[in-house]
Amino acid sequence: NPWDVMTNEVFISPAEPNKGNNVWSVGSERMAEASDTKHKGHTAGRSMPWGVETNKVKHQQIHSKRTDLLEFEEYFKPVSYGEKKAAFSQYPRPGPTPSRNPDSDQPHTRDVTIMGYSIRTHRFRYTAWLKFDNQTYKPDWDHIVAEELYDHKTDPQEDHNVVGKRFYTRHKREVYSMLV
Amino acid sequence: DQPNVLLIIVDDLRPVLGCYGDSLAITPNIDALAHDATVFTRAYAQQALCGPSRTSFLTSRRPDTTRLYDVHSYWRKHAGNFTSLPQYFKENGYHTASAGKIFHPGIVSNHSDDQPYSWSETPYHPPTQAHKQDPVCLGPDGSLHTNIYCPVQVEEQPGGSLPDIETTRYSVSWLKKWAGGTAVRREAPAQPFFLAVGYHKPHIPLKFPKQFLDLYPISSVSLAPNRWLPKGLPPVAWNPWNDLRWREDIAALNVSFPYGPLPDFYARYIRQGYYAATSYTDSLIGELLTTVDHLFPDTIIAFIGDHGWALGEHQEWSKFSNFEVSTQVPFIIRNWRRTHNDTAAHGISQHPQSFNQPEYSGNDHSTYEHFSSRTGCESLPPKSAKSSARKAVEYNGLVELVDLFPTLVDLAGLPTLPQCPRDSSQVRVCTEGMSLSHVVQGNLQTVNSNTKHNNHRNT
Repeated sequence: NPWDVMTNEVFISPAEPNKGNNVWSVGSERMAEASDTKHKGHTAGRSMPWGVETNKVKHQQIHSKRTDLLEFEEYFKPVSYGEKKAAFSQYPRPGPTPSRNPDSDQPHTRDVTIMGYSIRTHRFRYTAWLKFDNQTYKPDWDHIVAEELYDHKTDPQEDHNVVGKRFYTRHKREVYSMLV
Repeated sequence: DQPNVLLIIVDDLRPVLGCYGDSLAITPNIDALAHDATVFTRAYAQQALCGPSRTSFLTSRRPDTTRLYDVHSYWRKHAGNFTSLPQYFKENGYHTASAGKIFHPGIVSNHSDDQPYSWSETPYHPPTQAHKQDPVCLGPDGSLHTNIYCPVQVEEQPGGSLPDIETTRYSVSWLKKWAGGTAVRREAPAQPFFLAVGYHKPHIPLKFPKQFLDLYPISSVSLAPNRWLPKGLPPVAWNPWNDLRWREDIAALNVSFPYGPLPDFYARYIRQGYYAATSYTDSLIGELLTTVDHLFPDTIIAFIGDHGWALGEHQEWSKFSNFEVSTQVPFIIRNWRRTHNDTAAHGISQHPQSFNQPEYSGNDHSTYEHFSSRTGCESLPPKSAKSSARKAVEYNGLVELVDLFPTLVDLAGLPTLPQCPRDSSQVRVCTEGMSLSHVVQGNLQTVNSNTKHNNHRNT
């Protein structure tokens, strides 16, 4: 549990230039400093690679001692002054093909079996169409129905799904990991 | 010292606006707003459907948190008692009012526009919206139909008006009453307001005063450059645009299901209708902005679309997908302090004005004004070619509609929203977005100096 490292202080680490795989971390000052020296806080708290890149080191005092999660969240302030590395959208489908599912444009939630999760970076839009449980509202990341990858650098109008192209294997892996 | 807030939401509006570089669009009033504001060029909805998108950005939580992917449930009962954007302002001393479509109607907002939580007074809905699906569109046979393409004579419509005209009149009247301090009950003399105005067009049917057609001669309307089904598109990604198919004009074309395509000649008409409906909405927004700027110059103005709309790209129409055209939205914010200072410093009129941009050189705004006067609306902003040396601030970073809530909260000086934990079902107030206030307040250089934006995505 990443919150377990929290004591009385929240430490928000600076983003690692050109890597950005760690956005902010939660931990004691000592742990944060140690981790900052070692790995910019990567091990100190939870990692949100799609989040913001902060420019400055910020400290926030938590007024109470260690509390439960929700109480902690009440005190937590967002690192809200940076730039997003990705934007997300999603769309549900009742089945894999529109011809067999005429309501595929506006399915009722109880009929949704697939959810298309999209991540947009500055260059790519990647979409994973995943099996979706309409009772728990959770996707099954082990069951990918279909994928899309568009390279906006060469294809801003999204006319060419290059997800199967060998050239894009590395890019796909990167954006997929961000989406996950 | 707290500013007023005006939130304008336009239904199904993609960024076919002059200020977003669209060379065909004639939208001088929104462009004028953008001229003195921050334009977010890469803003995205979280789901390309009205109900889920609005619930998402009005609670600043993504659909997986609101658990709303359709239009059949109310988030407070279905997912959690999340505080809405207007509710937050209301609970922090604002008088909140709603006109037109803000929350998605029906069970999505508990058949009450989320009352009593969100609004200080009963939300206003235009009476003529009841005729939304009526067969009022003049067909080539001279009879009335339920079409997508639906230019109309306003005076001949049921109720003698159109919903967005009524919403604008109500909003203008509300502002005047608020300025007079007589008719609107407020808790304190200096109480600020949060007014949300929701426009129904250019949502289908594309019903608008027919005079706006002349802004876009059919010969000038091009087809989508990529109007073919993309190779490699998985079938699950396809949106069969059923919301168009049952309309009489589309049904008469016998378009095959699910891929179509729509004939080119009719695709051109739909695109013409969408642009005309957008200009019609722009004319009404101009009227609203004139009133706000005249009576309440210290107002934060936020302008967004709830999601995009495909205009034939990829052989698709409507929304219901993850394509760029379905999810990208206009997103403009004008800060009250910036407006105030700039108008003083640059001598810019506080009325929305046309401004010179190369894209508009071929367009005749006087014609536009002529049409507006015939819609029955009050007068548009005075035509002016006066241009400011200052250009709109464009921000090309990635932005999401869930960012709207924390941004407005920060700009208004209200207590900052905490970031949501992974499971926020028990947390009433939090955000899954991030504040853009640093961009709006002019700290853009700090941001841009640390990032490399890819200019290839510029419109």
